[in-house]
Amino acid sequence: MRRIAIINQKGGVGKTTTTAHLGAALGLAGKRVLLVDMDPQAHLSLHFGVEVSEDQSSVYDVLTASLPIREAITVVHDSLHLVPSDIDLAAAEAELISVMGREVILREALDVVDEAYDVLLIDCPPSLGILTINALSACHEVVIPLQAQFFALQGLGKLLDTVRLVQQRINPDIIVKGVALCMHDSSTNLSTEIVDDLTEFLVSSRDLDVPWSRAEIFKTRIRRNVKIAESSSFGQTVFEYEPKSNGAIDYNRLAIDIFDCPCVP
Amino acid sequence: MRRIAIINQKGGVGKTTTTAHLGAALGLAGKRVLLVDMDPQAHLSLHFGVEVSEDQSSVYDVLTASLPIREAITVVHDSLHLVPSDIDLAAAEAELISVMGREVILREALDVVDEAYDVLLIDCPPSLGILTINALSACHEVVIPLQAQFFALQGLGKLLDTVRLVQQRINPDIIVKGVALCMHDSSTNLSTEIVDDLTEFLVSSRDLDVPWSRAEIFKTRIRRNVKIAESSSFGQTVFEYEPKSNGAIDYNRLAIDIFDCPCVP
Ligand SMILES: Nc1ncnc2c1ncn2[C@@H]1O[C@H](COP(=O)(O)OP(=O)(O)OP(=O)(O)O)[C@@H](O)[C@H]1O
Ligand SMILES: Nc1ncnc2c1ncn2[C@@H]1O[C@H](COP(=O)(O)OP(=O)(O)OP(=O)(O)O)[C@@H](O)[C@H]1O
Ligand SMILES: [Mg+2]
Ligand SMILES: [Mg+2]
Repeated sequence: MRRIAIINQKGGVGKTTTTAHLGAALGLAGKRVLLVDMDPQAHLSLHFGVEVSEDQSSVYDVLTASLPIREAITVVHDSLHLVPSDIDLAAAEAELISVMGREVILREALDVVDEAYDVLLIDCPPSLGILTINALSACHEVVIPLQAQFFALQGLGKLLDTVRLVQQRINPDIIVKGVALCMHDSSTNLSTEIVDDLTEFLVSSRDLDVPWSRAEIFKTRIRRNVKIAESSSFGQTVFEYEPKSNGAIDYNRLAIDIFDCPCVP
Repeated sequence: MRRIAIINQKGGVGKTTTTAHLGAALGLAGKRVLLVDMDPQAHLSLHFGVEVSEDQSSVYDVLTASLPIREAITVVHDSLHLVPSDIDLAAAEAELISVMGREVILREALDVVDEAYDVLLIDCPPSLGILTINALSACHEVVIPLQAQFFALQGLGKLLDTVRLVQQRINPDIIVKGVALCMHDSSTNLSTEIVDDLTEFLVSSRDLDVPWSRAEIFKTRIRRNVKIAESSSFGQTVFEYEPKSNGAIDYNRLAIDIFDCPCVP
């Protein structure tokens, strides 16, 4: 199973939207996809209309009550499956404080289903706490949605430091696959400047021994598109809501950039 | 000192931008303003170019090491002061777990400077954890920046539950002053629908005994404006960067809506 964590501690940059759309695109291409919602605000789960209840366990139960992950998995569409989250997960940070090996609990749980899926995508909350650390410890690759605004690169620096720490202490195989520019408005000077600075930074990291030495800015930039925003409130991805929109085109192309599979017919 | 917490656990909805601009507007009107950055990501501090260092203490020291708040306050401009944050604050959540009265530490610290300022604005992180609870316990009023997209009202429900809990258990005087629509695009059906639903919800709460019974949607909606996004990466508010822009006009009017003072000449 190819394992990718979708991470950025900055709020509202497109993590959930990217996880939902890459997941949906891969599912439409017939891949077996497992999504894990690691955000207590559970927007990925909401997006797909999945509510945690007596009959539906969440990732919280997997992390804190050793529930086997298969019991928390729900089918979204055919080959697209989800481990949902709910607000209880906010307590996990405190509950896991003194648990031995608390950073690798998710990894252990996922190892059990490693053969059952082709791709794993983990949607992370806007923080670099224990939930995001669990995602980093459980994955091989990191994709970073980034909005070219407001100190995007400062936040990126902190995120990369965290990836490096995880690589040094817990997960030597973790690498940063790349940065996905989201809600992109290429007409502004600011975004051009940020993309140039980012490109320069990545190029200068090529010869260093760091987990981002081969990270790229994915060629496809997800343009700001109101159809994307609207689709989520209908519990749909833009592929169902408005398949001819720029939003659908962009996320399809980003899926090709990352996974080499033309996903949506 | 009038005390307002700027809260929304959803990421990227305009909390920091709103705190910075309301603070700057009040400062320009000659009010004595104290801003407190309660986000470990410290974007409000970054916005004003304030870095925590050996010579500059942060709110973390105030919360965990009993540093008197006056020693962490720095002058941004004339009557606009700031207690900055930095990444250490991420550890506060864990460190405060078993501290007696951990929800009211900020309040106690702020009581000392109650006479020194006219207005206090607290910028909160995208979560409902102990940092946000400290802000709620320390304030009289809550202003909720809201982006009319993606389950904005679901998130609002959880936020209001939290305000109510704080009112019942810690701070009986807390009220929700209102909702500030940010990054608003009034041309979409989605935003109109969300605003209508929100209006209906607030109207139906008028006769209930809840902290939001007199909450309003502030008349001024902050329109999406690239000048606002650009100004922050220059370490400026839009009042300095582009004083004639819609961004400056909107935030000036919002300041009038909330504070009844025409702030910017
Ligand atoms: N390309 C786009 N065009 C227009 N709106 C978008 C686009 N991508 C995302 N959005 C909207 O922007 C908002 C934030 O996106 P999203 O929730 O995916 O960010 P996030 O990084 O997961 O946020 P959080 O930090 O809160 O988890 C949502 O309302 C979403 O529908
Ligand atoms: N009216 C606006 N028009 C255009 N861009 C805006 C506007 N308001 C805020 N932004 C930009 O949107 C991004 C998110 O805003 P901001 O950081 O204020 O949100 P936040 O709620 O504080 O986020 P977080 O949850 O990460 O603390 C920033 O890049 C900011 O510059
Ligand atoms: Mg999200
Ligand atoms: Mg903020």
